[in-house]
Amino acid sequence: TIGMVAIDNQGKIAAGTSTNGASHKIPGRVGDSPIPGAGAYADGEVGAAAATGDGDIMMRFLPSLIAVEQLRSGITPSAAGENALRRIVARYPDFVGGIVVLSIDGQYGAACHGMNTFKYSVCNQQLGEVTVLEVPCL
Amino acid sequence: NSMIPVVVNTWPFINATEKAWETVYWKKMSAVDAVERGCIVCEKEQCDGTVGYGGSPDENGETTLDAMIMDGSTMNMGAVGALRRVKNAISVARHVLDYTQHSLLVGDQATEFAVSMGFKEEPLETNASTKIWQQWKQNNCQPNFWMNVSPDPASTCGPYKPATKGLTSKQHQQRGVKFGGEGNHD
Repeated sequence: TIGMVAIDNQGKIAAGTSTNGASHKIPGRVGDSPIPGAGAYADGEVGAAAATGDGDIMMRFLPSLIAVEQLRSGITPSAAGENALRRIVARYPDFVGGIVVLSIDGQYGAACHGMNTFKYSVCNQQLGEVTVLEVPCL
Repeated sequence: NSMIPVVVNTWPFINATEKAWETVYWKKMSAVDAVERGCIVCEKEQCDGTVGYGGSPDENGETTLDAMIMDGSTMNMGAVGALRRVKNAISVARHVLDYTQHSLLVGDQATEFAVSMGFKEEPLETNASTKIWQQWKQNNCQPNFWMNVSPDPASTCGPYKPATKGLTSKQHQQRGVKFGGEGNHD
């Protein structure tokens, strides 16, 4: 899956996903990717998020929506992502997945669980080029 | 604010992020355009084998696609689920956003919508995805996502029927497939 969030020159924000899902899935299965709040979510007032991992689990917890709502309370994008994933891990300790979070002022962060680290890619004027960042998982 | 514009992408899919950045920064197009164009790159490059055609075959060997695009400034969105026989899933989702009042179209009807909007209908399977599927069949259909069925899905292919014994809450939470990490994820 690719999950992407972006803010344009006018300060407008968007989020999206594209995936071919799980290998050997039961025919007809759809994961979290096309579900708003699960695979991705964007709210022009506060920010956006996109999640990746085990979609059958993520779609039960709406981590992208949770992360955006966490941003609304004023915490950092990284903390927002961590809090969203902690809700999943509390019920599914073996959960594997990650999330990227972007606030409406351009701050970004990521969180993950079930892997050693999670790599994601970013570009803004400060970075000047696409940069791959890596965060340790919860 | 030097932090804006900005694009952020799950996983190190650099070419997709570069295309989104080009779209939003150099071409000064919208964030929705950036997300669509970035995802298109991954659909064409089959990023990680988890995006686009020719990956993640289902139990019948078919590749189907899911995609969504959401405009945070309007709270409008478009999405497709289990899209069959159309490669450019994110753009079909964009058409759901732009040309309908719905949010999510699925399955064969999503394909019909895509074709009516001018998208090409073609197989999503490749030699590589067919080989993955054949190896899975030869491995007694392991791993799979079934539980509480008969015959035993941990060792046998289907078709399956519900097991006759009652279910426990623990059985409901079993997860037999290690899924969600790099190279195999939603």
